[in-house]
Amino acid sequence: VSIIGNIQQQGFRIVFDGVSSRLGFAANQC
Amino acid sequence: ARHRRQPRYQVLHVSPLPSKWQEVPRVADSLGQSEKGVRKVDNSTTLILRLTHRDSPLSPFANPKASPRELLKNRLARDEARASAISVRTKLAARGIRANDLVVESVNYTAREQGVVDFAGPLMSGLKQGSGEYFIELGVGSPPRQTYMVIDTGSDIIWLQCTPCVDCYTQSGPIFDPALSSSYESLACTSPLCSMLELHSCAAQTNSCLYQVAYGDGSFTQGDFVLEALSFRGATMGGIAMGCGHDNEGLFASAAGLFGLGGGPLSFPSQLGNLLLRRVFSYCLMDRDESGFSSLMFGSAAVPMNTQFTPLLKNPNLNTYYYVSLVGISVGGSMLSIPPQAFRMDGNGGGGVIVDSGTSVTRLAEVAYGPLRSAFREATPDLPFAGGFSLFDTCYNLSGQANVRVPLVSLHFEGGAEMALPTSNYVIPVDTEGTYCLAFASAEIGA
Repeated sequence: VSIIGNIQQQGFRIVFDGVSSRLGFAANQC
Repeated sequence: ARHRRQPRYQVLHVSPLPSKWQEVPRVADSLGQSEKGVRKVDNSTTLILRLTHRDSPLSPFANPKASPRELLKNRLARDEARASAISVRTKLAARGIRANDLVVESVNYTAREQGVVDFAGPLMSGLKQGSGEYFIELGVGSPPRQTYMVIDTGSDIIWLQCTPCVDCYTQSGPIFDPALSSSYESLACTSPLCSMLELHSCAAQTNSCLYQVAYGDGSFTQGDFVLEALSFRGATMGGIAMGCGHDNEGLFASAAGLFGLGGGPLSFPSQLGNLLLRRVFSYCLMDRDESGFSSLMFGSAAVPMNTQFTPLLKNPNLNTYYYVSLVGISVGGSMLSIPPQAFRMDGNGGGGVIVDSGTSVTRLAEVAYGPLRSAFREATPDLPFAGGFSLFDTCYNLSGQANVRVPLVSLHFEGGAEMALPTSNYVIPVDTEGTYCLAFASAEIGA
């Protein structure tokens, strides 16, 4: 099982879109 | 050779862990008019909450006596427990077995005369590690009682500790007393919400729904499954289905409970989706609140303009986790040679890696981590190698250096989305002497 952890996610806004069933990354959005 | 693409490097500013935590002033609340980072905008279509890392100096649970190195070691130990639990749960799901199925037979439910749920039976053993790294402050009940809850995209159920306690861990602040809340409402055993629980039972005398959640790392909670109001300083939502736990084991960072953000139907985003906020949420996590701050947002403003998207994948046996299709990893601008099946989820044709808020270090299958490690080492021949640290196996002694060049590491996802990682996301200090480590790990460590 591979997992992307929160150290690697830092500084990105991680978007969970349950309507469109997609996940997004936006840099420099904290 | 003239036409060969130049490797892509970026500069790492060397700044090892301080010998002790500095006092960090509270970041001015850039969210505007709100108190403590919560506001409602766009006529209730957006909800913004400040998040705090459990080890941050701003955390009410911070241990001022622990050194940064000790905090890091503890964090990595928690991470091992969590990653192992996710691995076990995923593997069981691939065989059609839910982790909770393993404990149901060991727990007996009884109801006391006064209708308070009691639980008896052998307790689970194992690591009692917290299940999450960031928490939010919110109000529970009417009038609202301020509490701290751990946020977790790897869990579906919202729950908090409730009196009377059969067994409760120590939490910051008083334990929630449902008798003092006018919005507390029991759910009947036959209610649809009760039947949506993975593991539920019925208190026959009171016809009230009982829940149990086991996290696979030794932590669990069980109690009444109820409706209650949650308040976020300016926004109150009634009728949220959640657990009122009377028997809770595990070190949930001294928080009152857990705020489930998973993909299952009972998680907070799923319940909001049925109400008003479009089932869209986002978070941004920072380690120490130094520049910017961690926040959790629901609704239309949760999606920034420059967002790159990749499809979410479904695991037919396990809808809790958020899977995406990782199609490649590049180091220094060159794609690594990784077999496509490295990131496949199971034997059912599904594929993907889990994006998790509660796991700290990215775990990769060895067939992917091996090439990453090799490429990174080959691209850093001049950095003094310093062996390993905890679950890291590629560390360098950067003492005495102000800036070093390290290759750019990017994660590439289906649909073209790319996470070009800042250096601080993959080369991290682990001590006060200038030792830095490549902050990836093999998923096989500790297996």
